[in-house]
Amino acid sequence: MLEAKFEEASLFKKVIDSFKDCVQLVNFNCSEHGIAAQAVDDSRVLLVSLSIGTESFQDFRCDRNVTLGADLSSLSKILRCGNNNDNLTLIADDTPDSLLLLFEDTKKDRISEYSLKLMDIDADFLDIEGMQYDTTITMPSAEFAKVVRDLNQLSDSLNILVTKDTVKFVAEGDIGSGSVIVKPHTDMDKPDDSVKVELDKPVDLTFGSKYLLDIIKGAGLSNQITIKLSSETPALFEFGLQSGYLQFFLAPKFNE
Amino acid sequence: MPSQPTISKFFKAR
Repeated sequence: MLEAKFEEASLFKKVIDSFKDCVQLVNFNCSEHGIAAQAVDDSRVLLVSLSIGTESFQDFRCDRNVTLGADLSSLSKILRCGNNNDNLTLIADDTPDSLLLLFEDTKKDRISEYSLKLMDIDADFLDIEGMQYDTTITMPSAEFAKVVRDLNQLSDSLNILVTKDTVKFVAEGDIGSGSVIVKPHTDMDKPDDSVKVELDKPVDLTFGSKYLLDIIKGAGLSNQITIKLSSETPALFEFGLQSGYLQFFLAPKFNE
Repeated sequence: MPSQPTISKFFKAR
């Protein structure tokens, strides 16, 4: 039996909104540790990994591991029916063919109940642990989102170059070129505005802008994004949750 | 033109 109660439905809504446009069918694996999911987009280029730890819930109970195979566009239709500050409880039995979503507005004494049909989804679970990275950048997620949106107008590729004291984003396209340089700094008053760069080796990588546009949809989850880069391995873009994370893995483009 | 590899090239199925 799974019974997972979010104090506010907005958290789960935001999480699902962050990746529903790049993947459609997702297995949510529920265990005593919380809810986790992994999925790859249709072009098999972008991998999404989600972990919502038990501390993100007001109450969490999962007696036995249970997998909820869901179509995210259907799930998000139901999530839109609840208000952001409603309590949201996800309820499923041990071998479920549907997921119950219970929205409660405790002030108005209103309870809305929806049932989502589940499906068997055949998907590989990829081993994404233990990667080594040459550099780790932490920066405001809104700032990263703006860089990606701005430079996407110029090119379908975004080049990221990291040295000890700068992170440089470059786009070169038919209409011209653009670059944005971000330097590490610490903001004592607003720590979330700080930029931090840890560097073992400089990197120079190129990514497909259309995938980065999918990734920045997670910017609403967290004020900061952590980007881990290494030559010839997929980059990791991570938005932290109060307990857990939403990660995107994207392989860089290569010159043949 | 640089090519875009798929993610399964890097990660093995568990």
